[in-house]
Amino acid sequence: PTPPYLRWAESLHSLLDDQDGIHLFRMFLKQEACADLLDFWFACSGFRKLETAEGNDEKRLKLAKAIYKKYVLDNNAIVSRQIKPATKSFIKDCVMKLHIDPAMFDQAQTEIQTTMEENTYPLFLKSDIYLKHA
Amino acid sequence: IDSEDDLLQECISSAMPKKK
Repeated sequence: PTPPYLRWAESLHSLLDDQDGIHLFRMFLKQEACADLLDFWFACSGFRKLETAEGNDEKRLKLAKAIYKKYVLDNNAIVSRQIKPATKSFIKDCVMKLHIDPAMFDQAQTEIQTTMEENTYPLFLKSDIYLKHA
Repeated sequence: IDSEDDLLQECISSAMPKKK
């Protein structure tokens, strides 16, 4: 079978589909002071997965606000800098109008994913952390 | 603040793949 570290080099998704891969990638991002990119990406996935069942509304609203506050609100934060202004306004609108939709972070997640695919992921594959592991 | 962070952490963990 293909060793995990070779699968991680196939695509960002194969890396993010493996616990050890995520752990190593996060260590690298932390070193580069941008681990928030990865945390935000997973937070968006987790938010989408949260059941829209009745009684969960308060939790979803609280979580949407928490994600917005931590990653999007501060324009100087690493995640916020990689999200388009229109996408940020859209999320802000959703939060302000209490219009909480499972897909409200989807566009922002896509933009952060593109940033990782074009930037941090290729750097990770050339990093000491990855090469030593491999 | 703490409970917000806990909620975020729980959310992030829920999206991670389970150990194979």
